[in-house]
Amino acid sequence: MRIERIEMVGFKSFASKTVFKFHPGTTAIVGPNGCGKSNIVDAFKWVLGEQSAKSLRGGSMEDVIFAGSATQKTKGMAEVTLILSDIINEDSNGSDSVDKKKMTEISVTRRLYRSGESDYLMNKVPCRLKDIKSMFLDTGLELKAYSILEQGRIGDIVNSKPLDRRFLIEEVA
Amino acid sequence: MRIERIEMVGFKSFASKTVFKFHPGTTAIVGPNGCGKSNIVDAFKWVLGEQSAKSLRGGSMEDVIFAGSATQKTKGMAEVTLILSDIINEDSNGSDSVDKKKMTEISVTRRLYRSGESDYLMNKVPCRLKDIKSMFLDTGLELKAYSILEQGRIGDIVNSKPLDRRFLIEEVA
Amino acid sequence: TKSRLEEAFELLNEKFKEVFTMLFGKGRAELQLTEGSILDAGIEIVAQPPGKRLQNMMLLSGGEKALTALSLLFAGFMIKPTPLCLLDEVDAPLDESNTDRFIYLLRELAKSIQFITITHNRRTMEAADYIYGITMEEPGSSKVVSMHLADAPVSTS
Amino acid sequence: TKSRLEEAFELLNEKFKEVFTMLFGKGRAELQLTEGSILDAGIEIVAQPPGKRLQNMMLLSGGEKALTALSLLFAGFMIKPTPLCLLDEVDAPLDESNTDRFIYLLRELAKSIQFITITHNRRTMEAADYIYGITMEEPGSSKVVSMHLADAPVSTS
Ligand SMILES: Nc1ncnc2c1ncn2[C@@H]1O[C@H](COP(=O)(O)OP(=O)(O)OP(=O)(O)O)[C@@H](O)[C@H]1O
Ligand SMILES: Nc1ncnc2c1ncn2[C@@H]1O[C@H](COP(=O)(O)OP(=O)(O)OP(=O)(O)O)[C@@H](O)[C@H]1O
Ligand SMILES: [Mg+2]
Ligand SMILES: [Mg+2]
Repeated sequence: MRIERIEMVGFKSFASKTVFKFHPGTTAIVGPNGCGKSNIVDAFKWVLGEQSAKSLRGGSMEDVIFAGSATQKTKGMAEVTLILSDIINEDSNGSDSVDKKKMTEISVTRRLYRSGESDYLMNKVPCRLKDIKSMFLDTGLELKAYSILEQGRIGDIVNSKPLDRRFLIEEVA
Repeated sequence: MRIERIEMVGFKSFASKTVFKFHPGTTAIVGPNGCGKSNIVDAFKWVLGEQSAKSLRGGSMEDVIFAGSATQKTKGMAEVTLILSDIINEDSNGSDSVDKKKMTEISVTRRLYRSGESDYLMNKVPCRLKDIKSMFLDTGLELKAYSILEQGRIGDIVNSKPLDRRFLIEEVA
Repeated sequence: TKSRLEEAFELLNEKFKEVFTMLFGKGRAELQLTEGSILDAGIEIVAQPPGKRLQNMMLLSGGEKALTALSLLFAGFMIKPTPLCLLDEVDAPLDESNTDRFIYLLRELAKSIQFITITHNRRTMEAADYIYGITMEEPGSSKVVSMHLADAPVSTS
Repeated sequence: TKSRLEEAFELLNEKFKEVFTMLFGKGRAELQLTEGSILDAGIEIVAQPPGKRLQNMMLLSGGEKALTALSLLFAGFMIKPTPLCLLDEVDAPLDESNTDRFIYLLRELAKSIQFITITHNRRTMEAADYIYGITMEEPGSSKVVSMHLADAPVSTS
């Protein structure tokens, strides 16, 4: 399975709709301090179900909604959509015909309104967070501790206590 | 008053005697990862009386003594000398004659042996740490919290709690 | 289960040794379990960069610690990869030769996995297959500029 | 004494506002005392980089936080300087324009104070009056190479 693209609007500094298409291989994201690069990492964590505002550098979850700038008004909602493609068997009767498999796009959307109301959608249809989590488990997009290495946090594993590193054994078991 | 130079031998990765002469203005210290640049900062902190091995990245104070390398044996002692120059009045009778002032070099040395024995010397004469600390107070070399900005620690003051920043008011009062 | 964890630890240790030596160019390192059963033991890191004696890990330099951390995390990654890996300025403390080895490893792993690296490092940028530039021409509001593929001329400034 | 501390805080706040705007190019910031008497209040930092709305400081980027920290520490430094200031890789998270403003401030302060900057950043190196290179030709053992004054040709690689 692969990540096709991520789309966001009203998420942190991304006021207007922004689409990042992901290519195979290495993609570098560059730009000056404060232009929004790490906010893209936050968008990933958030659409995958992050519940802690602190781990997104916020005081409350409302902090992820675009708060306005010198030239733009604040927004009422933050929305991030992750589009993946996976090879799905079209028929589930276990037949061997290879042409029954096809590449299918799956989209996962998370929305948060200033009111505090929040939605999850799969393929644009409202669902619950647990439906999204179980879909990720099936397709293997469950991200591991080492899938996202955050800015300034790389030293943590070296500075932490031996017991705090145990999780790595679990991750690869 | 000004710092003239720092000399070290057997201190961390500086096995052989090394002299750094300090010039006015900005001096850049460069080199590959692990070559010893931050060890020079540790040498400064240590010769100025640092008591915490942890703040020098060690487990015990003995860790500052050169521990050997692939090609060199371990050393039995670490020694760092700081040489300052200050304008001292030669006569203390309050006379106005300007030519009575002269530039004097003051040297402060700290030694540590593997046995755990340690010495402080001022102008090569054994003394106690408190003599050195009071000399620094007189000459104004008392370093402040903002005199040494350590690697990876620059964000501390921004990430800490408001009460942890109080010390700044004291430092500039 | 005990044997499943023991097997996982062995695999992690082997991979870690391999990646460490690859990223440092030479030198060696290993993982050790702290006392007790594997069901509750912690992981001790023993690292010896090229040419140096074995010492307390905390004495390592900023760049050496970062590279050791990357070795451990990449070791986990190579055993149980995920389709995507996001790296945010992990190359910041690395000097030029360590950066080059890091980039080489990245490109090897990227043959089967999508990597996104946020970086200010010119070498890392130049080694990428694609580059996205983020700007704030409109103050406080981020926009993406799709810059160039790795084979387009990169201006050096 | 209460008034001595109040005076010190006022001075620190004024300097901080000044240095912040100088290092960021624009934008504004200030310090605020938390509730209670100045004898036990803490310092709150309120920072607004150019073009942005005022928000919780923790939302700032890595580079913005580093520059805000430098503004506060340099503000203290400019009020009560010490003969020497040692900076170890403080420019690591800064982009090119922020690095240039940081270098400018450093050179201004260096007219009366000795600065030692450990850096991997080419611009910072090139702006220094003197450069010392540290090497480990003999593995595990550091040596100094006095490199060149700022007016000697610096090889670009
Ligand atoms: N809800 C929000 N509304 C508007 N702006 C926001 C919001 N949340 C965060 N920001 C802004 O986004 C900026 C941080 O962006 P980000 O951390 O992505 O920067 P960066 O490109 O990673 O920079 P650096 O290179 O310094 O790490 C901050 O200036 C912050 O004020
Ligand atoms: N007592 C000692 N004997 C020998 N080597 C030591 C001793 N203490 C520390 N070292 C070595 O010094 C090295 C660290 O040096 P230092 O922190 O000065 O590097 P650096 O030049 O600042 O690198 P970086 O650019 O990565 O920050 C480590 O490899 C460590 O093993
Ligand atoms: Mg960032
Ligand atoms: Mg260092």
